[in-house]
Amino acid sequence: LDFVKLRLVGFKSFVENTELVIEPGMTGVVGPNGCGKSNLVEALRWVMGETSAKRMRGDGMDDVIFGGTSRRPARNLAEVTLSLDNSSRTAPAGFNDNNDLEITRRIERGAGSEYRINGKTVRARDVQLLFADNASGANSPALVSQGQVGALIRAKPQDRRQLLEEAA
Amino acid sequence: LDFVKLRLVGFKSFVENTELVIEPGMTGVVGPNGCGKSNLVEALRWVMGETSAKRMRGDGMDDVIFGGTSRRPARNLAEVTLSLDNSSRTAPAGFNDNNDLEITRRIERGAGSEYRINGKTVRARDVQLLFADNASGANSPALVSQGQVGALIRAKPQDRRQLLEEAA
Amino acid sequence: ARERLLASFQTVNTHFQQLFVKMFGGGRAHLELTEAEDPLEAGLEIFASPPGKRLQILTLLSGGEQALTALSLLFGVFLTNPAPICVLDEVDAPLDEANVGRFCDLVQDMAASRRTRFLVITHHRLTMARTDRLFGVTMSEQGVSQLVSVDLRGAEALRAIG
Amino acid sequence: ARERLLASFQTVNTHFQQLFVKMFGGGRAHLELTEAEDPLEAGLEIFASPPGKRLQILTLLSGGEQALTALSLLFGVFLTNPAPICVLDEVDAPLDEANVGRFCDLVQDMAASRRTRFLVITHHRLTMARTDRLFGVTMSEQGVSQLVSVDLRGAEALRAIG
Ligand SMILES: Nc1ncnc2c1ncn2[C@@H]1O[C@H](COP(=O)(O)OP(=O)(O)OP(=O)(O)O)[C@@H](O)[C@H]1O
Ligand SMILES: Nc1ncnc2c1ncn2[C@@H]1O[C@H](COP(=O)(O)OP(=O)(O)OP(=O)(O)O)[C@@H](O)[C@H]1O
Ligand SMILES: [Mg+2]
Ligand SMILES: [Mg+2]
Repeated sequence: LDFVKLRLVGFKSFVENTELVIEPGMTGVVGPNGCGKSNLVEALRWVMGETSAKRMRGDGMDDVIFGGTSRRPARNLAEVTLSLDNSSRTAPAGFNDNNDLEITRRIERGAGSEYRINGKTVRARDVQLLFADNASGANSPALVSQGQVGALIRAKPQDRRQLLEEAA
Repeated sequence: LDFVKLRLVGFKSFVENTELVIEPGMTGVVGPNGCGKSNLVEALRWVMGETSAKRMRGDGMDDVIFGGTSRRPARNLAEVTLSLDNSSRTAPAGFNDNNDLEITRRIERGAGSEYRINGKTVRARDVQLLFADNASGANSPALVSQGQVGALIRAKPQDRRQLLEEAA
Repeated sequence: ARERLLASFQTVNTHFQQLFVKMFGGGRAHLELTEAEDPLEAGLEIFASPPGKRLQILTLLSGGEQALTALSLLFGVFLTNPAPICVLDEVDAPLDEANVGRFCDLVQDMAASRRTRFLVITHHRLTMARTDRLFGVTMSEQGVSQLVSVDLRGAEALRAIG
Repeated sequence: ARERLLASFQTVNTHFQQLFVKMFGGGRAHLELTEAEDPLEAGLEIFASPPGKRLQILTLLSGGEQALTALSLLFGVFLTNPAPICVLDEVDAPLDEANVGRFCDLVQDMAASRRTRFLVITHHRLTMARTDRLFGVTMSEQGVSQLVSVDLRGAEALRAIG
């Protein structure tokens, strides 16, 4: 599986439709403090099935929906789509014939999340397994959030064991 | 009280006699990772009466004594001296006639610390009070160690109260 | 003791609000003493909203915004009870270049208007350039620290070996 | 499950030791599974000694040395079970310029030898210059993020509004 594109709309500070193309090699992301860089990382983690609002830095999962600014009203809907290239044929049985996969997660304020793969509604579990089978997912040790390196140093030895479990 | 000079010998990685002159305005301290910049801050906190080895990043207070390198043997003695200008006459009664004060803390491996003001042995308490009366000391909120800004953000509201108490 | 704490809270809060606006170039923020009946048991809660953004809990702010907010609080405490020395160990690490500039403006202001002496440890070139004098710490012999005074031209050379 | 954990520990430990030496240009380090009888309950302890220094507990290392050690562990885990995407959010913040260079060398090596795609968020100019392409996030309208693709000349302009 290759990660090809991330599309966000109404997710945190990305109220307008935004597309981040992900190509091979190293892609840098820069910008001033508070402009939304870490929000992009959270969008990626969220579409892969993140269940903890705390890891999204909010109180409840609705906090990922655009909350408004002094000049724009809040939204009630957020949607993130991750486009994958499946030419290496590593998707689960029902979807493995497709060359391209589009994983979509959509949340409505007060009504919870809905997942779709190529337009078909699926369970959160299906999306989580798809990524777990491909050494990725919301808990992937390869997604190093801001401050996580420091947290690893401060962690008790038992708390670091999870890293080994993910690597197994 | 003005802080004028800090002298270290055998303290952490400063095995040789080192003098840091502190002048008015902004003094920058730079250098590669692991070269000893934060050790200087700890020397300043230590000489003002720090009692917690954990705040010195060690297991026991002996960890502040030079522990040796692959080419030099460990030492058994560490000493830090802080020179103060007392022309504003804010020192405690016994020492207020002096223009200059030299606060020295010395530790011997396995034998604990000893404090001196202008050569005269005093208790740790005397040194701690001298600085507390001058809005400074080992717990001063104006000594912002590496990582402390992050810790303040992560702290529970009750833990932040200490800041107000120091300001009172 | 209660009165002292309440009085210090008021002063710190006033300084904090002014400093926040300076650091962010706008917005608003305030402190609240929360929970317990007795202020001696209370906690200190921080509310902040950068310019143009809604008031929110601290965790929704970005890494750099949180650092600037915490620095405004620390400097608010410092202005309430000014110390003879202030040491800042790599507090500018999460800041972008514009915010490093505002941070330096603030430290320079405070250094110019008080007797306080400032020691600033940093890896940011912009901050190095704003200091009155510069010391370098090197370990030319592994594991042994040595302090050298650097003139700013020498700082280039130091960074090269850094 | 026990065998799997022990096997993964061995592989991660081997990678970690090699990466540590690469990151620090020498020294030595190793991992230990500590405490419990049952490896499934055990903890992971990290021992590290930068070049020329004694082996010591993690807390005595400097901020930058700790970050480099933790990154060696994270990349060790990554090499044990390579993911299709790796995202690094300001992990270079505590590093000096020489270590930022070594960090970039390592990421570039890993990006060149595998199918993995890397997203690197940074404020360091040196790191920006080492990427294959650069995206900028701006908030020209306060509170609203916008993504723009930047060529490296444009990066100067972006930093100016930084
Ligand atoms: N639901 C939401 N609606 C609107 N804006 C939000 C929402 N959640 C978070 N934000 C905004 O996103 C901003 C934080 O963005 P983010 O953490 O991505 O910044 P960053 O670019 O990583 O900055 P830094 O360089 O400081 O780490 C906050 O200022 C917050 O106002
Ligand atoms: N008792 C001791 N004897 C000898 N060396 C010591 C002792 N205690 C600490 N050190 C050394 O000091 C080094 C850490 O120094 P310090 O934390 O001051 O670095 P720094 O310049 O602040 O680096 P950074 O930029 O990464 O924060 C460690 O590598 C450690 O080996
Ligand atoms: Mg961020
Ligand atoms: Mg340090």
